[in-house]
Amino acid sequence: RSVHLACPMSALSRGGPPRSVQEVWEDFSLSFTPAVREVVEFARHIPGFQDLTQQDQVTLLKAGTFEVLMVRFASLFDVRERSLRFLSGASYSLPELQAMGMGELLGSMFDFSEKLASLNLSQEELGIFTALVLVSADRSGMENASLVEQLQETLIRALRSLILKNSPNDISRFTKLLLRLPDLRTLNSMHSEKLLSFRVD
Amino acid sequence: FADPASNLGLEDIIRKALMGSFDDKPD
Repeated sequence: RSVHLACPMSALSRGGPPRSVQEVWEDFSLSFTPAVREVVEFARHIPGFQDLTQQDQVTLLKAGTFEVLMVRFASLFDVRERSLRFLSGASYSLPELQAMGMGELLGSMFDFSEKLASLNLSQEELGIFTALVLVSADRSGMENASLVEQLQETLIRALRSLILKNSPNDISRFTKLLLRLPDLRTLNSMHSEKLLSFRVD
Repeated sequence: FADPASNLGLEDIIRKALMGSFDDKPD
């Protein structure tokens, strides 16, 4: 049975021969593991992250890797053209992706990307925001939640200060950005459900 | 999440990356 994996990290190419589930997963793993390792490297460079217990570092990364990658890959979603460019370079229209069974999740990903893009974040703002996505004290199973919370508050203060410095006349920009955090949680849940159904299928 | 090529799950990949144990061998 041939399958498609409508994920920007998939090596899916246009007009290629039908591939088995095993082939699709093997292709996917070539980009998946390096992407996760990059997220871990990013986390290690967040000041204070390595002071957390190792179990909390793992818990935060396990819970937040998808959300970090979603932020990182948001620019692959072409909101105007309603298309998604995969890391392989191939570009797919929304209807093509919907035909692969990615309707609701994909639409929500486009909505998120559009909202994030509208904030015109600088690289520095995006970096602190991404750190904040990862360092969330309310993830379940934290060993030392207060230490994570301290780091989270430090990041929130740093982000707020930077955004106010960069946009002193737009006080809503910081609030709008923080509102993207629950959006990411929702996308994370939807993605987990999708992944589960893919495996079950 | 899982890496079918190496039979590693997301948590294993994270733990290995955190410990730097990916560094001593090629992917």
